[in-house]
This record gives sequence, C-alpha cells and structure tokens, in this order.
Amino acid sequence: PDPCYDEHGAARRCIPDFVNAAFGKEVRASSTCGLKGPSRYCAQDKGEEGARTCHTCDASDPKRAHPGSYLTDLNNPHNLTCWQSETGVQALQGNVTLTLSLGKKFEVTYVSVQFCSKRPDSMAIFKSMDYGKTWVPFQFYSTQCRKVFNRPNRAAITKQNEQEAVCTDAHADGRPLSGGLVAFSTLDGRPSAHDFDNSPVLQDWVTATDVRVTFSRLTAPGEPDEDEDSLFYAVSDLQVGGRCKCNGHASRCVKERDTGGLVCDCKHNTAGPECDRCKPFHYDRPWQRATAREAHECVACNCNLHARRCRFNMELYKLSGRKSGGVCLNCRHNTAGRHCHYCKEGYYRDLSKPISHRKACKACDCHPVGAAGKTCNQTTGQCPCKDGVTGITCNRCAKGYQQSRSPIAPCIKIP
Amino acid sequence: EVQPTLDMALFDWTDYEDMRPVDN
Repeated sequence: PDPCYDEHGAARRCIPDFVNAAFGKEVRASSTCGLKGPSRYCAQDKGEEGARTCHTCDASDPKRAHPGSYLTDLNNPHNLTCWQSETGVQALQGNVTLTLSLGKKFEVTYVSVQFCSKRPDSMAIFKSMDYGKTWVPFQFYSTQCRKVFNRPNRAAITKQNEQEAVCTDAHADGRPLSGGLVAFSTLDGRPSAHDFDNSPVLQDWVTATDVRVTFSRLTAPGEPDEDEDSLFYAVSDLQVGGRCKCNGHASRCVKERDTGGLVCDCKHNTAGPECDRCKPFHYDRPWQRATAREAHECVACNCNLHARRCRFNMELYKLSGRKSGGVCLNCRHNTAGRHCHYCKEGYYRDLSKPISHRKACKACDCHPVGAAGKTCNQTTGQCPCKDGVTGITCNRCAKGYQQSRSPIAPCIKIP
Repeated sequence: EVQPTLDMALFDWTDYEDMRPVDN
C-alpha cells in the first residue's frame, strides 16, 4: 500500500524514511595525511595516560592510508577506520574542512562527528541550500566563542534567532581523550520545533543540500604543547541524519534515470525534485506543503476536456472560498470561459451532447443578411432576425413577407 | 409551407458593398 494514500484512497502526508544521508557518500577533505608521501604521526593509546605510539600514514598503501572515504563507510567500533588530516602546526594553519554533498535537499535532524583523535578545541558545522554555492553556519563549538567565532557562548535561542547558528563550549570537556563525539541536533532548543509543521522558518533552517565541518583549532591556548607529529585531526564517522526533503508529498527518494540524481517519488499531483510544485495542469489550488492534518494535494483544473493548460488565479481562489482558482487557457472546440464551460461567440450549445464532448458547441451560422448579428442564443441557437425574417439562422422570410432587393430590409410585408 | 431561403443574387449591393458576404 502507498503510504501517501489512506485505505480509502484519500491523499495523506507521507515522508521518506529517516536515514544517515552521509552513508557511503564521498567527503572532500581539505587535508588528508600521506597524500604527499608517507608521513609520521603519533597518537596517545586509549586509556593509558601518556603512552603513545607512532605510525606512518601513506595514502598509496591501503594498509596505512586514511582517506576521506573512511568518514562515511560502515562504522565498526571494533575496527575503526579513520580519516586523518596532515600532521603539524603548518598543516593545520587555517581551517581543515570536510565537505559532503547530499545530492539533493534533505531535512537534517542531526550532524555528528565521531573522533578518533581528541575533539578539537574549535570547530563549526555549515550547510548549503544551493548545492555548495553559498554556505550558512549551522553550529559553532569553541572554548573561546567570542574570540574564535565572534559569537557569545551558549546564547539563548529565541523565536527571533531560532534560524541562526549559536556557539557553545559544551564539547570542550576533554574526556574521552580519543573517540569523542560531537553531535549537533538542528531543532534542539528551537522554540518552534514543537510545531515544525507550521514553521516555514525551521523547515528552511533544517534544509540542506551539502554539509561542511570545519576544524579551526585543535587545542586551546595555554594547553600543554604537543609534539608536532601529534597535531592532527582524525575522524571515524561523519553522519548526517535526516530525511529526503519532499514536503510531505512522497514516501521515498529515487535515483533519477537520466541524471542519476536523487529525486522524490512525488505523489498528490506534485512535481519537482522536492515535490515543491504542482504537476502541469494541476493548478486549481496553490501548492502547499503537506501537514499531518491536510495533504494539500494539487488538483487538476476543470476544463471539460477542451484545454491542456491552465493557470492559478489567487483572486478567484479566494472568491470561491479557497476551493478553486484554476483558469483554463486556450479553450478549444469553440468553447470559452474559465472552465471552457460555454460556447464562444458565434456558437451555441448542442444540448444533445455533454459539455465535455468535442462537438458540444455548434456554429450559429447566422445568415449574413437575414440576421442582425452573428451571435445566437447560447441554448437554442436562435440567431437575431431582422424584421420579417425567420428561421434558426434567419435565412428566410416569415409568412406574409417577401424578399426585397435591399440587404438592409431583406423581407418586406406583402402589400 | 416553408418559405424559400433568402436568394443572395436578388439583393442590390450598390451602396452596401461592405455588407456583401465575401463569397457573394
């Protein structure tokens, strides 16, 4: 059964499964060890204070490589595979970034970063909504929010700023020395989160096509200096938990045949990668995101089979009590009107046929001389006859009249 | 009985050229 319709076939809101949208996806790392030849690094063993062992990172040796693909592969806690940045102060100058493209808009619930090394002192999570053209911050972490990110630490989140990133030092607890997790929940502490369905602001806030994690500073000033070869970032798992964004009109996302991109399997007569518009000809109501209460499916215009295109008119929609706002375009078969529901000038209804019939309208065929005009009565087809003229098309003189030579008065009384 | 339909050839179109139907 299709989750987008209930047992009676009525449309209902449907949403794709919750997934880790990062799983198996490529992550672009701005720094990865061993790419320029084998490099040495030393790490503190778990548990034992001070004990540290040194290793070699070599991108060309699968046994000693630490590529970006380790960030989104299957995360086996008993056999951690870690991406690792280059080592040393020089290598960590500026930010080290991990960039992940989700391939389409997702509504992100959380972003988590599982470290192999110690958690960095300062880092930030960004998102893009336009496939990487522009970026906005999602969350900042630092022991010195003001100094590093020029943001207050743990600022209160209000309705006014709930779609802005805040900074916190909540991650700064040094324990565990390795394997620490930084997890950002996009709706946590956001006032409108309880009414997400009716909060376009938060719906926008959680929407992302790409996620970027930037590591700004490994250790806080004043912390004991570490050896050069102990300075690196290492992450075993980057997760982006969320749902493919389909605005409540699809229960799954599928790979598009020709582009291979991910698109929603749109129902409710919606279309577009996010089901964010109505299918052509289904413009009788304005597009709306589905909610738990109302599916807001798109409705086909009623053009009585005489038009293939229509457009939406908000005024008419409001005048109809928010029922119908579709206006048919280019009515065919000599019909006219908003729904192609009556015959155009010079034609009249053939009542022996339904309005949706191709021949629902017949030509008035008013006589060019006997009739006073070309427009006939819509239902009877009677043309407006001149004095003394009769017949549906005004093509003959009435009883007691005879034809004259004048086109102005074609029938005159017989003296 | 039904009257014959108007005979277009009988009309004098002098002064009414603009009214004359194209096929006439």
